[in-house]
Amino acid sequence: MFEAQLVEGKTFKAIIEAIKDLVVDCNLDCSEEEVAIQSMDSAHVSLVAVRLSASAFSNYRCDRPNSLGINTANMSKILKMLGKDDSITFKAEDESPDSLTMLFEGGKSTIADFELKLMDIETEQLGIPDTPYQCTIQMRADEFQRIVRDLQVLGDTCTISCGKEGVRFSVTGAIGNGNILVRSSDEDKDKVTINMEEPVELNFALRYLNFFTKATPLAENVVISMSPDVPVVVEYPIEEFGHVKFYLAPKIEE
Amino acid sequence: RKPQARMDSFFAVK
Repeated sequence: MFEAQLVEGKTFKAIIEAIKDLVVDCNLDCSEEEVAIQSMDSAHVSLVAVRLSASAFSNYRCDRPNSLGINTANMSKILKMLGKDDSITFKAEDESPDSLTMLFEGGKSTIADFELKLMDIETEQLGIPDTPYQCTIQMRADEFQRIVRDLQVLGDTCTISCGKEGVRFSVTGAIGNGNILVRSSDEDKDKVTINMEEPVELNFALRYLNFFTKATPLAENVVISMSPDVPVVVEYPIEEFGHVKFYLAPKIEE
Repeated sequence: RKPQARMDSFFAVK
């Protein structure tokens, strides 16, 4: 039996909204410790990793590890009916369940229940090594969203370079080019923290960075981690309960 | 244009 109540149901809704443009079908991997999602996009250029710790839920019960295969677009349709202050209670049987039951409860007078059909999804889980990164940048999530959105009008590839003076986002395109420099700042309102061992410069597809910023409502700050010649990690922490992490493979110089 | 690398070339399947 899997049964868990998320008091702030809107957090789960925001997670599904954040990943549904990248991931069509995915497993909710439920275990005693957490509910997790790991999936690549169809082009295998990016990877989404979600974790919601059991402590994020009340009345968490997971008798044995279970993978619940969902279609994110269909899940999103059901979550459209979630009230903004509703809790969600998830329920599924142990042995290859056909459906996931979700109860939406807000005020005392209304309880809505939905059943989402599940499917068997064969996925390859990638092992992501827990290695330190050369550069880690923490900045406001909405500021990162604005930069990525603004630069997309100039071209399709963004060079992110982290150096002594700060982090530079650069785009070169047919109509011209642009640079946005983000420097360390202690100001409460838009605090920027840059930890750098060695300068790093990598090229990324803006289209994917834009997909990642769909997670902006989940977190005040985004954490961007880079090392030479490996995928960037764009992390949206969910309070102390988990995260949505996006990994994006760089574009490689020929 | 710079070619796009794929995720599976960085992380191995578990």
